[in-house]
Formats: sequence, C-alpha cells, structure tokens
Amino acid sequence: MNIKSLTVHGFKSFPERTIFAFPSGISAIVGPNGCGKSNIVDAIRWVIGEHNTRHLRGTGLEDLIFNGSETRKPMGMAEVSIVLTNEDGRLPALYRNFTEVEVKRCVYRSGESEFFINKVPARLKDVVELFSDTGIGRRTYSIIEQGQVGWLVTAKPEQRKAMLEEAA
Amino acid sequence: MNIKSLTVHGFKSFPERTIFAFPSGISAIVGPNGCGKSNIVDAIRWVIGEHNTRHLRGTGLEDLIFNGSETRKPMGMAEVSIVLTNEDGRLPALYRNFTEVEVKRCVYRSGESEFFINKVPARLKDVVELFSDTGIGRRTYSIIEQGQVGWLVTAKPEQRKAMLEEAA
Amino acid sequence: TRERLGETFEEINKRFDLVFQRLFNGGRAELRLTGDDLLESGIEIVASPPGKRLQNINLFSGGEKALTAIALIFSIFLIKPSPFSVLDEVDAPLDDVNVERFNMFLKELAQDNQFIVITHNKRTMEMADSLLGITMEEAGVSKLVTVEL
Amino acid sequence: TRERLGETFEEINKRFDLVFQRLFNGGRAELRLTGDDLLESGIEIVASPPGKRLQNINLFSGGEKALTAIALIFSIFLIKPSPFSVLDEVDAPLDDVNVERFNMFLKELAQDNQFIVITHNKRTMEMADSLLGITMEEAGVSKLVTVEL
Ligand SMILES: Nc1ncnc2c1ncn2[C@@H]1O[C@H](COP(=O)(O)OP(=O)(O)OP(=O)(O)O)[C@@H](O)[C@H]1O
Ligand SMILES: Nc1ncnc2c1ncn2[C@@H]1O[C@H](COP(=O)(O)OP(=O)(O)OP(=O)(O)O)[C@@H](O)[C@H]1O
Ligand SMILES: [Mg+2]
Ligand SMILES: [Mg+2]
Repeated sequence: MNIKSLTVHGFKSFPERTIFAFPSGISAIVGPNGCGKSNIVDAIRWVIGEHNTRHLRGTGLEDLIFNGSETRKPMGMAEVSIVLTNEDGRLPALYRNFTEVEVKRCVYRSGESEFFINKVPARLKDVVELFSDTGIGRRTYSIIEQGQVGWLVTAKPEQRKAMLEEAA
Repeated sequence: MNIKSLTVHGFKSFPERTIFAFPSGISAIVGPNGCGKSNIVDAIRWVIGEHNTRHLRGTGLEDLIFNGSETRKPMGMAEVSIVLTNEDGRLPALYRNFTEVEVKRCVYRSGESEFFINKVPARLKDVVELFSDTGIGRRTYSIIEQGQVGWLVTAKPEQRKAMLEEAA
Repeated sequence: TRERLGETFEEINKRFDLVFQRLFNGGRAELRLTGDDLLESGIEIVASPPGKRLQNINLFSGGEKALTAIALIFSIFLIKPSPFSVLDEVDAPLDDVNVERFNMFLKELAQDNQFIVITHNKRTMEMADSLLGITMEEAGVSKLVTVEL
Repeated sequence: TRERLGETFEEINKRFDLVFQRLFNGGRAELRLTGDDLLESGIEIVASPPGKRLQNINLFSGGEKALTAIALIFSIFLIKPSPFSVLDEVDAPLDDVNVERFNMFLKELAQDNQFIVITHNKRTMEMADSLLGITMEEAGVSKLVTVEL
C-alpha cells in the first residue's frame, strides 16, 4: 500500500487545485521557508482522519481553509483527497477488491465536514477504521512532524509505551 | 565588556584544561555532533551563576563533572573560569578599577561549590550581583540554547513580559 | 496481548541495537522496561555512542538525540513496516557525516517502504528518487514546480 | 517603572518592525499589549511576512518562527546591547536565503557586540571573525583544535 497521489484544493496555503504524484521510493519536498511544505504534511494527516486542529498547527477549522493573501480572497472550502494503491492487500477486507482506494475530505467555513471513500459518502469513523490497522492510523512513528524528531528520546517512559503497542 | 577568555577543566566532556580565547566580533564554534560545543555554552551559563543543573541539561551536580570515558577515569572536580574585559566600565562600581575581572567556579563530587572573583573567595550572590545589571544575568535574550530559538514566538504573552522587563 | 507485546519488545530491541550501531558507526543501545510487568511499565532508552560510557540519554547532544530517535523509528519500521512514512526535516540537527549515514540507511529502507521527506539539505535532495519543489512566486500562494538540482 | 517599561516597549517596537523587514525583505511586525495596563498585560506578536495577510503567529512555518524570534532578539539588542551573546545553532531551521540575511545582520551588530555562535552551516562559518574547532579524536574527550576552512 503506497500513496499514489495527493490532491489539495483550498487547504491552508494551496488555493489552486494541486496534484502531487508520489512514486515508490523516496520523494523529497523542497522549497524556501514558509512556502507550504509542512502544510502538505498537515493535509495528509487531516485526510487520514486527524480531527484535532491543534495537532495541525491551527486553532480552529478556519485555519485549515485558505484565508486569502494580498492578491486573493479567502476561500469558502478546503478539500484534500489521497489515492492509495492496494496491491499488497493491506487494506481491510471491505476494500479487498479494489486496486486503489481514494479517501476525500472536505470542510466548509460553516463548519460542516464531509468524507468520501471511493466517491461514496462516509463517516470519520469509517476512515479511521480504514487506516487503523495499517500502522498509519496513530501518529507516533510513521509521520514525524517538524521539530519533533527528538520526541521519542525526550518523552517519558510511559509515553514510549504507546509506540510499542502500536507496533505489536 | 567582552569575554576575553574561558577556561574549562573537568567540566562535562572536557577533562583536560582547555582555554578558549574569544576576540571581539564573531567567534564560531564548530565540530561534529556530540563533540562538546553546547557543553561550552553550559560552562558559560554555570560560571555566571546558573544554579539549577536541570537548566544545564543535567539531573545533578555529578552531571557537570567529567564522568569518564572508555579510556579515562571520572574526575573529582570541575572548574570553569571566565575573564571579562571591562574597558566600557559596565561592571558594577565595586570593580571600577579593574580592566579585567576573572570569575571562577569549582564544584567537587562531594557537592561543595566555590566561587572566586579575581582570585578572592566569593559567594553565589556576589557573582549574580556582578552580572545582574549587565543584561547577561537573566537568561532570556543574550544566551539562546540549542533548539530554543523559537521560544520567544511560541511562549505565552505573560512570559514575553519578562523579556521587556529585563531590557528596561 | 502480554505475549505479543513481549515478543514485539524483544524484536524491536534486537534491531534497535543494530540500527543504532549502523547510524553511529559503533556504540550500543537497548530498551529497558521500568518495571517487572510489561503491561504496567514504561520503556527506558539506554544507549552510548562509540567510546563513551553508558549514560542518561538526557546528556546526549542535540544531534545524538535526533539520531537515536531515528534509530528507534527505523527499528520499528523493520518489524512493522508502515505503508508510507513522512519525515519533516529530521536531518536538520545532524552534521554532514551523520546526514550521510542517515541517507544511506533511508535508501535501504526505501526498497520496501515509501518515504516522503522534507529537507533543506542538498545531500538528502540528491539521494531522493523524485523531487517536488514548492514555491510562493505569488506571495501567500503555494505552487508545485519541477526542480532540477 | 511603568514609564520606563512603556518607553522600552515603544523603543523595541520601532526597531522590531525595522529588523523584521530587513530579515524578511519586507512585511511588517509589531508587539501589542494584551491589556490596557502595561504592568498587568502580556505581549502579543503580530506579524506578516511580505505578501501574506496578518495572521496568528502559530500558523507561521518553522523557519518563519525562528526568523521572527531572531528579529525580536536583535531589536532588544539594539536597545540594550548585551556585553556578549551566545547563539547555539539558531540558523538550523533557516533556508540559504534567510541564513544569508541573518549573517549580514549579525555582522553589522558585531561591530559593537561580541557574538559566540555555534553552527553547522558553512556560510555562517565563513562569515565569522574566528573559528574554534572542537573534536573528540579520543572518544568521549573534547579537545580544542584550530580549523581551516
Ligand atoms: N489557512 C491558511 N491560509 C493561507 N495561508 C496559510 C494558512 N495556513 C498556513 N498558511 C501559510 O503557510 C505558511 C507556512 O507554511 P509551512 O509551515 O508549510 O512552511 P514550510 O514550507 O514548511 O517552511 P519551513 O521550511 O520554514 O518549515 C505560513 O506562512 C502561512 O502564511
Ligand atoms: N559529565 C559528563 N562527563 C562526560 N561527558 C559528558 C558529560 N556531560 C555530557 N557529556 C558528553 O557530552 C556530549 C554532548 O555534548 P554537546 O551537547 O556539547 O554536543 P554538541 O557538540 O553540542 O553536539 P550537537 O552538534 O549534536 O548539538 C554527550 O555525548 C556526552 O557524552
Ligand atoms: Mg516546515
Ligand atoms: Mg549542541
């Protein structure tokens, strides 16, 4: 199971619809300070089910939607979709017959939030379940945020326990 | 008032007596990971009066004294001395007649700690007073520890207040 | 689950020592339980870079802490590979020699796992299979561009 | 002391905007009090990099936060120069362009202040007046050596 592509539109600093293709192996995202690299990490965490905006460096839902620049107006909605390949059949049984699965998430300024799995409306719970057993669901060892690499070393012994439980 | 030189002996990873000369302008300390660069910053903070070893990345006094390597035995004492030039007369009145002032601090494994100002025994209080009005005393804006540069930005508004009070 | 946890703990521990030695070019590392009962206790990290005495991990330098954490993350990876992984500037505290060792190991892991790394380090960019450039030519608006090294 | 604090606050604020613009090559920045009474209130930072809307500083990127903090530290320096200053790897989160701007400004401040900087960045090393190398040829034992770039 890999990420085949990620599409962001109206999410944080990406007002234009932008499609990132991720081949297998190593993809490096590069660019100057403040250009939007870590926002891509936030987009991935959000679409796979992160529900606490404080973990996405925001205070509320409005921080996830493009809030304008000197030349553009704020947008009314943010959407992110991720396409995962499933050739190793690691996704839960429900999705066994699909070679690819697309998960999409939208949020409106009004606060409404929608999920779609392969274009069929779904709930947050369905998305969290989809990822829970793959090792991606919880945040400890597969997605390392900026400045957090030392966390595992400076954490308390009990906090490291969660990591073990996840890998078991 | 500048740092003219710093001498460390038995402090953290410096078992040998080592003298650092700091000309005016910019001195860059360079070297591989783990070689002892940040230990020099700890030595400066300690000799000017830092009394909480947790602020020096240690748990107790024994973490300040060289505790051995594969080829050397632990030492029984650590000493650091700093020589400051005083040509701008910024040091308190007591030291007005000196063109240089040397502050020295020693600690023994037994826990005893000694201070000397220009080779005359002194107390922690005397050292703290010596530095308090120069802007060096408190830790907020003149010594920035590794990984702490963003502190002023991520701190709470009340915490930033201390910085203002210091500069006033 | 006690048994499974115990097995996983042993598995990670074996690999942690190996990966630590690869990244530090020597030394040793192990995980220890803080109590007798696996279900009740936390996990301590005990490690020492080559030639140094075993010590409290809080005394490690900024770069040594980062490299130790990377060693632990990679060893978990070896037990339970994650379908994909995202590393945001984990190479920032490392010196040139350690960036090189990190890159070599990442390249090996990337045979079976997908990695997305964010970096300002040219060596890491050169090692990647594909580069995605982000710019803000229009201030405040992020755009994807192709990058030539 | 209320008057003195007020004056210092104004002095820092004037310079903070100037220094921020130098380091970011535009934009604006100011400090605001959280309440009416200076003695009771905390200090907010309101800033925006060039071309971006004014926003909550928590939305800033890692590099933007570091550069904003450096701008504030340098503006305090301009009001009340510290006899000496030690900066331990403050350039680590910055990209090449921002490292260059940081170095230029540091060089100017170093006319009147003494700086001791720890860095892994070659550009910062080249800009320094003197270099002190630290090695651990003998493992676990730090030694001072001369360095040639
Ligand atoms: N809701 C939003 N609307 C518009 N812009 C936003 C929004 N949220 C964040 N941003 C912008 O995104 C920028 C930060 O982007 P990000 O953290 O991804 O930078 P980065 O490329 O990781 O930089 P660095 O190399 O410094 O870590 C901020 O400057 C901010 O202006
Ligand atoms: N009391 C002590 N006795 C012996 N060695 C010590 C003592 N305290 C710390 N050390 C050693 O100092 C090393 C850390 O040094 P320091 O933090 O100065 O490294 P650094 O040069 O700043 O590295 P980096 O570039 O990774 O930040 C540790 O590896 C530790 O072994
Ligand atoms: Mg970032
Ligand atoms: Mg250091």
